[in-house]
Amino acid sequence: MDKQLDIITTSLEALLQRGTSPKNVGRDNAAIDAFCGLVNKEPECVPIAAKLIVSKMQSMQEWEALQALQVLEACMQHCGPQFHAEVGKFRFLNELIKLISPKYLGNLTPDAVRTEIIELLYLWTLEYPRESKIREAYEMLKKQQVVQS
Amino acid sequence: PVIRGFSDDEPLVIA
Repeated sequence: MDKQLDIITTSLEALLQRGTSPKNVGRDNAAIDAFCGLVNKEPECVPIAAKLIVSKMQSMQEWEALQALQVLEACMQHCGPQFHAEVGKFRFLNELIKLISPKYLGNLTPDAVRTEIIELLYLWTLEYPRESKIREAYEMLKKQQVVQS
Repeated sequence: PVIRGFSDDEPLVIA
């Protein structure tokens, strides 16, 4: 099992690297679709996939971070409830909060990335109402005036 | 307080 998970992780890393490369001229649909396909095929790698996406979102290269958000959005749309549940944990949401809150790294995050994260969080509160922690995080951001209501 | 053991999650950070 571990061996197999290692192989899957290596494949996820390679696909994510291709799907978020700063050298990409446009969206690499093949890499993003393959990443989602692998996550769907191997559900036990959902937490690993989410962690890999977070690391790319934290890139200081705006285009790389924006492409990581595109992968995240694609996974939310195509990888089903288990992926929603992973993103709906504070463990994941906290990483997004740290990227947009001035109390953490918010001031270093490129504006386009911060705007996209806030939009995704808002969108998810509507699309995934059962993931109550997403709403809780969004309400907190509004209360702290990190997000305009 | 975080429910120990049961939830594999961590507390919400405050922005």
